[in-house]
Amino acid sequence: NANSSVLRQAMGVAQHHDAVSGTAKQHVTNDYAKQLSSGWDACQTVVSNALASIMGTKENFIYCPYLNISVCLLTEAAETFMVIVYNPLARPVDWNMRLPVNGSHYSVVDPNGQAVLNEVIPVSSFTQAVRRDRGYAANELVFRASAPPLGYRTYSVSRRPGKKPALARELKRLLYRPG
Amino acid sequence: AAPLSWTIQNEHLRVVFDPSTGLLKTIENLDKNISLPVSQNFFWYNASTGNQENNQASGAYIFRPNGSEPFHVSQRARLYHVKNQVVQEVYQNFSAWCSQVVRLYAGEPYVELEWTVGPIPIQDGLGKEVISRFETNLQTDGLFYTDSNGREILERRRDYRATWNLSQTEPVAGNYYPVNSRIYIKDKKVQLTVLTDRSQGGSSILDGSLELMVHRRLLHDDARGVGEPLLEPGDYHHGLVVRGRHLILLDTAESSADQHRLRAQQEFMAPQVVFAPGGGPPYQPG
Repeated sequence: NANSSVLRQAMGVAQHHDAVSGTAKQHVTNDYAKQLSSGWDACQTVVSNALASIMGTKENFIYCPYLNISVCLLTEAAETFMVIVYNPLARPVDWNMRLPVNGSHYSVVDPNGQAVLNEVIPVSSFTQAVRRDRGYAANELVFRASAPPLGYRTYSVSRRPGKKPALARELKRLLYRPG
Repeated sequence: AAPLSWTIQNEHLRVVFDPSTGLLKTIENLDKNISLPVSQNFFWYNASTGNQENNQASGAYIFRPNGSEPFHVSQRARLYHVKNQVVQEVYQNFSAWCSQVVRLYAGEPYVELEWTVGPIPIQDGLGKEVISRFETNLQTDGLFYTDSNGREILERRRDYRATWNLSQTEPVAGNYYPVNSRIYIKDKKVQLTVLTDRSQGGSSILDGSLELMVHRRLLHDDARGVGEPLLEPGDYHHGLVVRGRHLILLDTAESSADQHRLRAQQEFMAPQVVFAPGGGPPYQPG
């Protein structure tokens, strides 16, 4: 049931200078945002179908549009999950992943079975203030992913049992008030 | 606590902070042996409500501050930092509504500034247009560069128009230009480039400086047709919070384009990240 026309039409509407420059009345601005959001919701099915096709297997693909404020219900709760990185450029790229998590130790494995260096750092108070009650991740899992030209790579992430309460050994976190 | 070394560093860059202010102080390109004093801070212009010369208020269509000097959000930032192998971060808290994380990822030739601005307070009755300003000692002679329309990069000259004699009446707004993906300043040797993650307004109001408007919240309509002040309420009607990123590149003037063109392309067509529960299927290289 994939349909990219919803987003195509929303993008068409959003070519108006009111949408480009932000010169619309508030309720119109709200509608621009709503149309774009609905378009992206519809396109997720398109992307899922495409990924299922090139991967040769159907998965329950999940999208996390609030990663910029460390919100993703799957990565926050799941013990194991898969990260698929699709690169739309015609050259290989590296990309630094930041995923909201609640564990303190993780194993990240690349498609060749090699362990990927990763770190878990606390979600900042800045982010906690912004996201309000939308997510409860205490930490962020950081690792570098790489993806081939016009292709994808999958990374498997597993939570490891951690005995230490909170990151004490890995982090060098210093508090300082200037002046 | 005595100030320790407020420095983050990777293979390519070293970023030094002033321990007395918490502000960015120096960026060094270790590959090219370039060191540039760079101070970066957040300011706000007080939005004009009109004056005797012109009753034009700042609004959705019009950027018109009521003075040329912006106000500091704060002259100091409270800091803490996190140093790891993959990423090093310095957290700067400027005020209850303005903060920033300065990041260096291992192996990456850029400095990432992730800023969070808002809700902009308006209890004082003043509309505010918030900027991030970088100040350097580069001898720029009134020139800066923007990539309007996302196509060729255009040279901008302060208080100047190429096709008519300009009598500048708006020293700030009259020098603002669209920035779709990048803005830079340079002298004969060194170039400081800032890549944006969205279209913003930008300028170089003073030689050696560069600024980008990151957020605005206004109390008056500019009478250009929209009929409403630019006063988005956001969650709980407190005003919008905006989070974005600026990527900073420091390189020679000759080789900067090699850096910023590829990096901007990667930002614009960023990898699509999708998740799936469980361990997942085997990877198919084809």
